[in-house]
Amino acid sequence: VPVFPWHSLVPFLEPSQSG
Amino acid sequence: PAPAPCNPSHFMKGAIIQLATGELKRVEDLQTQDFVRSAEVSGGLKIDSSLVMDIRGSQQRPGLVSLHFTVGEQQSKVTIDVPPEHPFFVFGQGWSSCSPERTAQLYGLACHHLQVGDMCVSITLQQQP
Repeated sequence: VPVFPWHSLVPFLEPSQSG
Repeated sequence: PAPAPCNPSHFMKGAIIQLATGELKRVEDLQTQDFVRSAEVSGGLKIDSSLVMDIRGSQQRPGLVSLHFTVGEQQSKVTIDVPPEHPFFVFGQGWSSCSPERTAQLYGLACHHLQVGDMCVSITLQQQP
């Protein structure tokens, strides 16, 4: 049975982008 | 015929998820605290709150949805294009997508309807002091 890491479920959003 | 979507199987109901604490849970059983605790013990990753500001059809990529977020304390604006069935985890609510019907069809995962004003769990790199 494959096991997936928790952080693969939520988006990685980089807050340092300006805008 | 609908094109075969990229189905990340970690969103399939019953998928086994390993938390940073080592604990195993099914994807449909995850709660806000599981993400918060995992980030705390992970070292290097941080949970951010990403507020949904706008949801509209993608201009560049038909069939996808553009989600506009303001992310974290800095309220940085970030836009991502995702398939409408892509689930996001909303604080205090759980899995939510733009099309809960498609999410249920493709993944078997029960979702709320993602709406403007929802606060989603996202991760970022922890700032080094």
